[in-house]
Amino acid sequence: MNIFRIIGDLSHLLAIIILLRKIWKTRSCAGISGKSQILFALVYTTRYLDLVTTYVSLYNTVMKIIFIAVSIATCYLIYMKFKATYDHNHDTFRIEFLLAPAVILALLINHDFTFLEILWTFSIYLESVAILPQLFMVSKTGEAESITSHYLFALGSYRALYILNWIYRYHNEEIYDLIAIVAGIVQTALYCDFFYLYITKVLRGKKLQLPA
Amino acid sequence: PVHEQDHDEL
Repeated sequence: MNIFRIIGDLSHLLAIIILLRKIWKTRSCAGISGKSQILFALVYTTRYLDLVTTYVSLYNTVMKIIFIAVSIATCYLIYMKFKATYDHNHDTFRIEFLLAPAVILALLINHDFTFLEILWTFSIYLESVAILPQLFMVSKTGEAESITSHYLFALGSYRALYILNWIYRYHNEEIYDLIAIVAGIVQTALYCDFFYLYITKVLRGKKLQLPA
Repeated sequence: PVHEQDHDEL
């Protein structure tokens, strides 16, 4: 474990807590892409099945359970409890165009052709693009509430910090995982324009307005 | 450097 991964995991935890709390407190999921949340729930449930087979550490187990529980709870709030506030009209990204390539790529490029390894690889590929429906929705509505942009900043920072973690592990522990690294770079790259807008606008108290 | 086998990351 290293500082980059710890801060990255905490940033990730912060992001999903910010989102769950925002929906719960405002009793509304306006501006939130339910499709992205479904993809994230799928990412965690497919990646963390090894909860039942391998024990890494208490930290690892607790965090996996939290990620699965919070992502499913968020989907429940969006699609069940506060369904009336779900913005169907702007959450229109075709997620089959993300799921199919992730499945195909996981079957073609993986470390080991076993059930759990294919699921893990699918989860890594899917996570790299899972935020697209949310970014697409923000671009369609042309703006995002500041709490949503804090959520996106924390979520984007987590994988950016993981890149530093992978560099650290490559040099200090002499191990690396190319699938996770390439997917992590793609995932972080997708946030770049958002990071720019967040730093130049939101941190100066302005609303996040995207050029529609 | 070797390829990481066990997925010990989240």
